[in-house]
Amino acid sequence: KISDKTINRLTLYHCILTDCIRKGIDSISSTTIAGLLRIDDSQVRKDIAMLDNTGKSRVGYDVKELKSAIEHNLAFSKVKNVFIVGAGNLGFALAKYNNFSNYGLNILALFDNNPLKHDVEVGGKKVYPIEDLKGQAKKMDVDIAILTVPYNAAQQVTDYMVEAGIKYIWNFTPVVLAVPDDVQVWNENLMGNFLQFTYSK
Amino acid sequence: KISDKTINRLTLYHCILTDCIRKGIDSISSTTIAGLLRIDDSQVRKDIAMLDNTGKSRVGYDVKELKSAIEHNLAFSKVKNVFIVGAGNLGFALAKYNNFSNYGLNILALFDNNPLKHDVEVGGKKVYPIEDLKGQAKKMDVDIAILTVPYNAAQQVTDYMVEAGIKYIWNFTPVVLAVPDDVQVWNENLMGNFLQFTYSK
Ligand SMILES: NC(=O)c1ccc[n+]([C@@H]2O[C@H](COP(=O)([O-])OP(=O)(O)OC[C@H]3O[C@@H](n4cnc5c(N)ncnc54)[C@H](O)[C@@H]3O)[C@@H](O)[C@H]2O)c1
Ligand SMILES: NC(=O)c1ccc[n+]([C@@H]2O[C@H](COP(=O)([O-])OP(=O)(O)OC[C@H]3O[C@@H](n4cnc5c(N)ncnc54)[C@H](O)[C@@H]3O)[C@@H](O)[C@H]2O)c1
Repeated sequence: KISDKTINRLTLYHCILTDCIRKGIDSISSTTIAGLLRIDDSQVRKDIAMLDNTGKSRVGYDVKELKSAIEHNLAFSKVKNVFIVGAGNLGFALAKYNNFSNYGLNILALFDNNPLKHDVEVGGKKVYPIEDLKGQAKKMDVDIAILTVPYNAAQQVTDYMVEAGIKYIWNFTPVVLAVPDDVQVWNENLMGNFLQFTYSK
Repeated sequence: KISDKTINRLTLYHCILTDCIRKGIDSISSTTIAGLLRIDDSQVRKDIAMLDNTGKSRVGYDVKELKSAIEHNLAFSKVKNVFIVGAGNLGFALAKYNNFSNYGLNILALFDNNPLKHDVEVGGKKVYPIEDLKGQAKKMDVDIAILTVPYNAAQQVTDYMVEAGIKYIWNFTPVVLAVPDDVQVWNENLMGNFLQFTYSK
C-alpha cells in the first residue's frame, strides 16, 4: 500500500514526465526531478525504487517507462465513475475539465435543485434534478460524488447522497460533514492550503 | 511556527466552529471535533493547547473564543492581495467565490491573453490584458498570483509573472513550474488528492 504523501509526490513526478514527453525528452535523472520539486534526491530514488519497473540507465530513468509505471501503480486506468452534486460555478468548471479522464476520473452527470439548470449540458454531461440522484446512482453504478453545493445545503445534501448509496464524497464545501462509518469523505481544504502557503510570508 | 499539517487541521476545526455558531451552539468538546474528523482526541487537545487562549470549561471549549484564537494564530486578518492569471472556467469560479475574503485572501484583478475577456468584470474584479501584469503588480503592490492558464502556457506565463515581481504562485495547472530560489510555488494537486482518496477503493 502506497502512503498518501507518496501518492502526492508520484502524481507530481507524473506531471514532470508528461511535460518531458511533450518536449521530446527521453530520460530524466532523480536529481532533476528533486530539483524541480525542492525535495531530497534520495526521496525521489526511494519512491521510484518502490515501483515495479523503471528502466534505469547510466543517463537516468526512461521517461515513458517511468510514467507508465506510475500510472500502473496508482491505477490511472481504473475507471472511477463520479457524479457532481451542485452545478454552480465550481461544479461547472470541474465538469468542463477534460484532463480528469486521463487519471480515470469519469464525470457521468451533475445534479442540482435549481430547475433552471435541469437539462443543461456541461462538458457533454447532463444536469439532473437532485431528486433523480438515487435512481441514477443505481442505474449508472456510481458511489463517488463531488460535493459543490453552498455551505448551508452541504449536510442535508450529504444525508441525501448517503441514502442514495454514495460511499465516497470529495467535499469542496467549507463544512465538515457528519457521515456513517462506511462512508469516506475527503475535505478539499483549499483555504487551509492557501493559509499554509502564505503563513510564513 | 505552526506546521503545515497543524494549519490544515486548525482550518477544519474553524469550519466546525463556524457551523456551531450558525446553529447557536456555544461550547464544543475535543471528542466531538475528533469524531467529526476521524482523528485522535489527544491530537485535537494538543493543537488547541498550542493556541494562546481557549476558554476551557467543564463542558468543553468556548466556540467563539476558540474560533477567534484560530483566526488570530493563522493570521486570517492579514490581508493577502492576489491576482488570478488565466480568466477561464476555474479562474472565474475562484473570482466569484466570496468566502475567500473571510480568510484574508483578497482577489484584486484577473489577467488573460484573450482580448474577448478584457474589461469583463467577474465578482466585481476587472480582467486585464496579460501585458498589464507588471504595471498592475507594482501599482497594487501584489506579489501573490493564482495560476489558472492551460498547461501549455503555464511555464511561459510563470516566467512572465516572476519578471513582474510575483513571489508566490498558487499553481492549479498540472505542470511543475521551474522558478528562481526566491519564488515559492504551491502545487494544488487536485488529481493527486483524488487518487489518494480513491486508491484503496
Ligand atoms: N467557487 C470556488 O472557487 C470555491 C472555492 C472553494 C470552495 N468552494 C465551495 O464550493 C461550493 C460551491 O461553490 P460555488 O462557487 O460553485 O457556488 P454556487 O452558488 O455557484 O453553486 C452552488 C450550486 O449548488 C446548487 N444547490 C444549492 N442547494 C442545493 C441543494 N439542496 N441540492 C442540490 N443543489 C443545490 C445551486 O443551485 C448552485 O447551482 C461551496 O460550498 C463553496 O463554499 C467554492
Ligand atoms: N477546471 C478545472 O476544474 C480544473 C481542475 C484542475 C486543474 N485545472 C487546471 O487549471 C487550469 C485552468 O483550467 P480551466 O478549466 O479554467 O481552463 P480554461 O481553458 O477554461 O481557462 C484558461 C484561461 O487561460 C487563458 N490563457 C491561455 N493562455 C494564456 C496566456 N499565455 N496568458 C494569459 N492567459 C492565458 C485563456 O484565455 C483562458 O481564459 C488548467 O491548467 C487546468 O489544467 C482545472
